[in-house]
Amino acid sequence: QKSEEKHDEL
Amino acid sequence: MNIFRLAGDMSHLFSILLLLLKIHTIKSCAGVSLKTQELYALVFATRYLDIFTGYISLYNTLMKMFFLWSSFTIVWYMRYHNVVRRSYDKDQDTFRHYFLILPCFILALLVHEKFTFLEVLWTFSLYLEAVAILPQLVLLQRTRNVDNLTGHYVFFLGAYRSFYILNWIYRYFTEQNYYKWITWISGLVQTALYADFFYYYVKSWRNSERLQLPA
Repeated sequence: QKSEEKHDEL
Repeated sequence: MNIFRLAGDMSHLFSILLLLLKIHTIKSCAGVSLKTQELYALVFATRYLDIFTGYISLYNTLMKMFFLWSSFTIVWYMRYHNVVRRSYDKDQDTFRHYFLILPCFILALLVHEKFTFLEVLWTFSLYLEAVAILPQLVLLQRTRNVDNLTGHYVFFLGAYRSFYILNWIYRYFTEQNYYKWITWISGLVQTALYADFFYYYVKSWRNSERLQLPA
């Protein structure tokens, strides 16, 4: 699971 | 989600609750910059458009909804509430906040990860958030005698930013392929803006004095 696709921080 | 990110979000939440407490309960917004609050409303409105397009978690969605609701509520109170608007230091809060918006937008058009509508607006919100506290810091400097709630509000906002930096460091070492230059640099700039305020806040706290900023 890559984190760069979606912004998961606020 | 790690402990630093959670601590950051909770500081952010707490700072807004302090501000709402001051405005809603004491019916005063003395020492609070409407310019900064308007910038935050714009930051959240442009950043959280993804509420409609992507789902991360219930936690994220609820926090986004709270930040959107609270920022527009605070602006509404300061502009239109019969009692609250009278306590607004309009003559002192003169920072030309519109001049921050255009450069941030141009920068977002030039420097971004992907040239899409949502991505450019997201990047714009990061740049704008980095400088949105400036009108508030200028107002504090002008009023010099800072009331407790306003001082704590700015302190917890700064704490939120500091925890986010720890969160990024933690994620960099624990996740693969985790690097976000734009977020990091704007976050660092934003946190640096609080350094001077932090110094005087801690000093006044240690001497148990009222927070007073130098002229």
